[in-house]
Amino acid sequence: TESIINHDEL
Amino acid sequence: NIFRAAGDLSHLISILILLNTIQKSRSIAGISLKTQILYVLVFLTRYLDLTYRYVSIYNTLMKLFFISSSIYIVYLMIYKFKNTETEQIDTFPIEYLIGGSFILSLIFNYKFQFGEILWSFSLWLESVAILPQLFMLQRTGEARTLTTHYIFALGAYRTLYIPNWIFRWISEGRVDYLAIFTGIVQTIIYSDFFYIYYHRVLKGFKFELP
Repeated sequence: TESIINHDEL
Repeated sequence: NIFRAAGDLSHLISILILLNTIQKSRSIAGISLKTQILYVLVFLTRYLDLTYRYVSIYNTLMKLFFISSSIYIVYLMIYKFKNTETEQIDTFPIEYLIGGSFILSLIFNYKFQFGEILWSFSLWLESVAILPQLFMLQRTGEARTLTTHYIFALGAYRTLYIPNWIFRWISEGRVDYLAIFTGIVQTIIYSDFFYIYYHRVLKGFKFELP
């Protein structure tokens, strides 16, 4: 499942 | 971008300062175990997404580093350099922070889904995780310079993320409201500390609360 915001930060 | 890189670097440095301080002085005096336990929770709930979400090798390595180093620090504090004196002044009721963050994560998330709730929980919890440490500083009234450098570097990480979010909003149109709001809360919690740090530590005075 894709999240609405792409969590690409730390 | 430069803000995010500087933020991550500062996050990394904060952990290295803490580890170095503990190893060299062979003591955990003045360091809040409760704050460190909260960080284990923060990193586990936010970064376990590395098992199902791949971003980049950099992202994965950093996540692994933060999870393992935070667990290692708690291990050192509990088993290797146990300090009952410090524990006695480490009395902040963290169950409220955990409970409050959990409730907020149920209300505010991008999707009512396990992974998203965990992510939101970690953001809320991180924003307040330093409170037991600041509370301890307030009780003792002073701290070792290295401990203040550690707290400063840790606070700088999320503060530097704020211009990063503005930059990404302008350049990519990307806005992560949850991260931004909790990041601002976290920076406000640190603001008093930043002020004293700037006025005393950077000018070569001992860290003493007025």
